[in-house]
Amino acid sequence: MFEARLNASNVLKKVLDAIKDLLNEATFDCSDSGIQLQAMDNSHVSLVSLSLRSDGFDKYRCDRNLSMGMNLANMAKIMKCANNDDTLTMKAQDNADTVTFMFESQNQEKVSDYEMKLMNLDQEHLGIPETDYACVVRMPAMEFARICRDLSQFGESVVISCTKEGVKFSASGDAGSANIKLAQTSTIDKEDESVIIEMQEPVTLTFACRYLNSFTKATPLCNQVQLSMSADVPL
Amino acid sequence: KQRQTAITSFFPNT
Repeated sequence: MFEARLNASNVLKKVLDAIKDLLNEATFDCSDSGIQLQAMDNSHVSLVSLSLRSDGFDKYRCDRNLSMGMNLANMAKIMKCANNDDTLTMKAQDNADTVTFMFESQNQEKVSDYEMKLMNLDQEHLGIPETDYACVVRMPAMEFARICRDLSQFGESVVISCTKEGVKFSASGDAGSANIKLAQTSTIDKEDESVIIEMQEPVTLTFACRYLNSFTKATPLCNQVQLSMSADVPL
Repeated sequence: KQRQTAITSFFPNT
């Protein structure tokens, strides 16, 4: 029996909003330590790796390891039916072919439950190698999302160049060209509002706006984003 | 136009 409860469903709502544009389907691997999800987008250009630790749930029970193949578009439809402050309970029997989602309103007056068929997805588990990056930039997630959104109006790709002074984002196309330079924050009073750069050596890399704008769908989940970069290595 | 390339080769299949 698998049962996981969140007192507020908004974390899982944000997780679904973060991945549903990149992935059509994915396997939720449930074990007593939590839920792991790892999947590549259809073109294998990006890898989504997600971990929901059991201690992040208000109640978590997983008697036997369970892999739930989810159609994320359908799961997103179900999650849209939950209010942010509803209690969410996800349940599945051990060798089930369905999963149920129950939402309870704060005042206990409204209880909704949704059942979704599970899919048989072939499992490929990829190892994510430890990498020593040339540059690691930590910056406000909202700021990065804003930069990607603004620059994607000017070109299909963004050039990110990082030195110890700061990080520059550039794009150019028919409409013109755009450069956004962020200096490293000198006096760090609020970590998650600062731009912090750890540089082994300068780096200049180019990425498609389409993917950056998909990744920044995860912005509501966290105040800070970390950009780890090296030549010829995935961002 | 530089295309974003697949990254499968970066992740050894465990």
